[in-house]
Amino acid sequence: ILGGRTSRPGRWPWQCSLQNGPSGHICGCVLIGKKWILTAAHCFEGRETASVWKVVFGINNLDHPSVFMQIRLVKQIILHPQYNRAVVDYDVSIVELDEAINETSYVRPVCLPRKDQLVQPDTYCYITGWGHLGNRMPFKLQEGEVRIISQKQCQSYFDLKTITSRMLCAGFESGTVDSCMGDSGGPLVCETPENQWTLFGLTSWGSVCFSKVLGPGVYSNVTHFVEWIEKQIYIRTFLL
Amino acid sequence: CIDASCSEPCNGSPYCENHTNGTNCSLCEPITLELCLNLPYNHTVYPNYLGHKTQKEASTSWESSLFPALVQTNCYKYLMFFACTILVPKCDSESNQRIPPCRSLCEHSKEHCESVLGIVGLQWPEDTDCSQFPEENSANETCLLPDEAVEECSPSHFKCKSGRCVLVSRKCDGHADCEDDSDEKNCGCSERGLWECPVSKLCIKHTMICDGFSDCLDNADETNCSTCKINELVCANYDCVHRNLWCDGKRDCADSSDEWNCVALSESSSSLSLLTIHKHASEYLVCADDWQEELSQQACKQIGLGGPPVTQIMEDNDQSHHRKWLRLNSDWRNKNTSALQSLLVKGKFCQSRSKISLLCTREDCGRRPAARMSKR
Repeated sequence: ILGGRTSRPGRWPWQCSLQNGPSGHICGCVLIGKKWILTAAHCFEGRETASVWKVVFGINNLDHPSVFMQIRLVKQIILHPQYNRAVVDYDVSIVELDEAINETSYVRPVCLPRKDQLVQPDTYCYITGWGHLGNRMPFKLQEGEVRIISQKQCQSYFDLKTITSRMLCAGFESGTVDSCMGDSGGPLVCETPENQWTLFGLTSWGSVCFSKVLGPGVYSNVTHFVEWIEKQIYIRTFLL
Repeated sequence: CIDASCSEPCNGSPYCENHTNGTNCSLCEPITLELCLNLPYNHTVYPNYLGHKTQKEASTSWESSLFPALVQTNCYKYLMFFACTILVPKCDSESNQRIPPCRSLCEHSKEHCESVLGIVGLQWPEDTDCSQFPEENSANETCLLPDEAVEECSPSHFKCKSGRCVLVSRKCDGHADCEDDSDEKNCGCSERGLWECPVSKLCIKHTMICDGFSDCLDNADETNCSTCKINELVCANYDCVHRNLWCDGKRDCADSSDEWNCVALSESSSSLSLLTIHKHASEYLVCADDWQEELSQQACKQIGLGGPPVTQIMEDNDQSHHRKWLRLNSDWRNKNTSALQSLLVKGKFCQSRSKISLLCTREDCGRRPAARMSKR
């Protein structure tokens, strides 16, 4: 996260770290059910085998495992069938864990939006992750407050790319607060008036975040995928 | 390459098999960088003249954003050709070596376009020192010059009638970007090889029609996608499946859509909702005979709600005899399935004449622990 701050342990209990063998942290992820997480499809490019991954929950400092930490292996990876790696469209995947997590105050699922629940432009939401800070990689989980940007306004920042309805933009024109490499798959969450945090975006792509080219970050629009996500979980829980 | 193994990036290179020292072992590769797909050559080799080690690195570089933006200013006819010769250098198929642009091409590009960049406070890319490229009449080195057939615009650009290149995203956007308005002419979907949504007039690719995902605002791209027989229902992927197979607990549509939304809660006069099952394309109530609490739990879970549920057995006062019932299969415990609809069978009558009502609760989510207070 660029322009964010170190977050307090336990503040984002749905944030998880997707790790791959010796490389350690590769992408962020989000807990949505006791056995299910969401992340970006592009996190699995060239690494689609479930057995090479582990998921770490309840952690703040990647370098110092906490007593609240829970680790699970990956049972299966479900990439969105329309995922297009060339234009990074439909950048979402569902991961089934080998075993359910134990719900604690440090490890809890986030709410998914209803399929008609859209987040309005100019709403302020939060992004979190262990991605690049612009000059180094952090050990501690970072958080940043970003503003939701309309699709039309967002398109004006990206001449060579099409912003589709599967994408959601958030951030600032000046790029002051933005997600960066290593934050992919992590959450963009907004708080509802009932004090419930709802997942509206998954960190997906943007300009090279510490270059001269700035602008908002682009997130997978979770509202667009809710029906697909619920059906995939249903099929795999009750039918297969 | 002293033994059979090679270190990166030479691994797999035919040079290694010759037991050479493994230098200069990059091979020609097909050009994939979209900006440069209309060059008079098809193969490139890395590193390029900007120091990028791969095409992926080149595609996300500052220069691959800069040149397409600059080419729109019409500062030099062959700017895009020059940009591509340094981003994806031509590869000589015999030597696997890169072929540079000629010095004059570099100098003309810089001479015409550097000042345009200066107006917006940007600098000409530092790595493009023209003296590194050979003169065109150099005896021992070949170099690239554009010929008449060279495309002035990249595939990401539209060529105005005037010859200027404007970004494809600006074509048919309601604003004239070409001096002659040619980017706003012939803007129908069919002229652009696309399909037009009947109401919203949105243009979509033909591959998006009947792909299971709604792209037109009114879903027109996903209608009339199958012709099922009268005794069949259409799956989400437009296969046709017999009505009797719908919600039988087994997957009959390839995408499992025949087993979606089989269990539901319907409106009721009390605070609890009636448990209804959609089976064989009809709606059924569930008879309370032999009902077990664990089945209520199962029903809530299948609807996507949590528990523990509240179950109420309600007497059915409907005397019309048109009520459709499902009964619990006497052998349900031995069934190797977790789908509730497969545990229920059609019954002639419901002995208790009572139906199942449920109250399922939504599992908690999205809550953070309260912030700890500390006295100051």
